[in-house]
Amino acid sequence: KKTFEGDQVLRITAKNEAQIFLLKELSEQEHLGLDFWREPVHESLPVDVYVPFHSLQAVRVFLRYNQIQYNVMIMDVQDLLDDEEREMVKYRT
Amino acid sequence: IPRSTDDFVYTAYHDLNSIYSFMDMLVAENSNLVSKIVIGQSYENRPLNVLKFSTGANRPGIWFDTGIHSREWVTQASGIWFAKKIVTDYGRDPVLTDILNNYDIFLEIVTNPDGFAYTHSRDRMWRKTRKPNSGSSCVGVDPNRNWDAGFGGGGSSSNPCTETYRGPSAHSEPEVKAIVDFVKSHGKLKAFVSIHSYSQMLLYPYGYTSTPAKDKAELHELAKKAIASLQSLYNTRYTYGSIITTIYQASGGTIDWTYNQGIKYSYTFELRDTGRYGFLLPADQIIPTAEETWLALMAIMEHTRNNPY
Repeated sequence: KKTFEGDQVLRITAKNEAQIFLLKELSEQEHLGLDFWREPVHESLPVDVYVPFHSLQAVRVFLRYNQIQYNVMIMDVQDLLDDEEREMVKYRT
Repeated sequence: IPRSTDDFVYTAYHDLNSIYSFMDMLVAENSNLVSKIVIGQSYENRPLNVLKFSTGANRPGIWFDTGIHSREWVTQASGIWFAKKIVTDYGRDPVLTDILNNYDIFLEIVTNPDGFAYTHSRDRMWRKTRKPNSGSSCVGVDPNRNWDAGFGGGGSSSNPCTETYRGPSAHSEPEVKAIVDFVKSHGKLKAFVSIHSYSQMLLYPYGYTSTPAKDKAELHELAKKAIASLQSLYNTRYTYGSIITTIYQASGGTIDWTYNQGIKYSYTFELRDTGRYGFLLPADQIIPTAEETWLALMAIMEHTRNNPY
């Protein structure tokens, strides 16, 4: 079963079309293993991106270097999944 | 194991077997109102079950589906709640009763069962179907890019390793083809609502083209009314509009196809949540989500009943 320890979901707020363009470029970097839960489309819409632990540093550096604002929406994906699993087991029991 | 749908825990997420058992229980308890039809089989040979709520023969129909993207668990959970709500309210809520006295309601709770089973067993974040792609090690197709509506255009991918892979051809996925065949053979569906999560939107066609739908004005007004109704419960903020103007270009989408088939009231929902949990919405938010969504679905159904075409 795939696990997600240390993986995060970032909420990114682009402030202009140029930053949206940069985020689209980022989304094409297949080796990072990113999963855009909300895609970069327009600066009026937030962008949510799932980032595997091994790519976190690279993504953060990219965002900071390009002065793109972000905050951590989910600190550790596996923590949430563990909570979810516990809830399901509780009801099954 | 719950013995009846009254014992079923609506505040928890359930696996595929539990959901299919729930459907069977609901049918057994309400055989005068509910039946189960199997519209096809998934790639991995799971039945594609649809609940049919009907009080008479040869009625026009209203379609709801949840869970076409398997990881969007709040949608399947909401679908379960809708099913129970329909049987509970029939005969009590005069509006729903009148709708059901004139229309059949079809509800496909797990539209992508292979993907859903996979989210429970292997990868909680799986979105697509589970059919292998020849010539690629990547599995699955985005079933919301696989419809014959601008298929292959912008806002879908030809790369099997992406989340928006459109598939080799329109309706290549059995989960999609089954609905296509059902819609065509039924011939009298008047509303079609496909339910996703999580960016809190109610959207109408088109996604593949910026040409406005010919019924845009009416669809927009109805969306506004439905969202006002939804917001009246918990003040959840929703936006609404056409797919291409509200989020992005998306080709091969479900409701673009249904609209082009003549189903005027074609909508797609994006349920909660935004900004906190994404696809990992905690189970304690299932019922509030379903409750508020139901109000919008009622608005769409009521409008459909009041505006026959």
